[in-house]
Amino acid sequence: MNIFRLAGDLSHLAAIIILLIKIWKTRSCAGISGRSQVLFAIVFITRYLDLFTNFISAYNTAMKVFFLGSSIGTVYLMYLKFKATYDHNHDTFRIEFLLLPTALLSLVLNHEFSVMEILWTFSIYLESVAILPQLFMVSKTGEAESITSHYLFALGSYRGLYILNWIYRYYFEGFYDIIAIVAGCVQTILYCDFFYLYITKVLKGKKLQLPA
Amino acid sequence: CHCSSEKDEL
Repeated sequence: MNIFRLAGDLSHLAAIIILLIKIWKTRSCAGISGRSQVLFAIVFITRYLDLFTNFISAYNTAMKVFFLGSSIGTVYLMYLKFKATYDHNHDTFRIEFLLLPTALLSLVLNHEFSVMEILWTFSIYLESVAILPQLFMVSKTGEAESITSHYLFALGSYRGLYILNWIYRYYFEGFYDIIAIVAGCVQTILYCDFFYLYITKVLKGKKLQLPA
Repeated sequence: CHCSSEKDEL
């Protein structure tokens, strides 16, 4: 554990908590892509199956349980409890275009051809593109509430901080995982356009609004 | 090896 890794995890945790607070306080999931949230739930379920087979640390287990619970909880809030506020007309990204290629890729490019390893690889590939329905929704409506922007910024920062963690681990521990690194870089790059808008608009007190 | 058994990241 290094400072970048910890900061990344805390950023990830903050993103999830911001999203839950937004939905709970406003009793609404307007502006949030249910499809991205379903993809994140699939990501966590397929990645954290090792909760049952391998104990790493209390920290590791607690975070995994929280990520699993919160992602499934978010899907529940969006599709059941606050279903009426879900903006499904604008949430139209076809997730099979993400699920099928990432599933195929995980069968071809993996460290080991075993069920656990393929599911882990699939979750890494899927996570890298899981935000696309959300970004597509923002671009379709042309705007995002400030709280949604903070959520996206925290979520994007998390994988960016993980890249610094991987650089650190490569130099100081000789450890690297090429699958995680490449997918993590793709994931971070997808947020670049949003980061630019966040820094130039939201941090200056303006609403995130795309040019017409 | 980078198998599941060694994965400590989230």
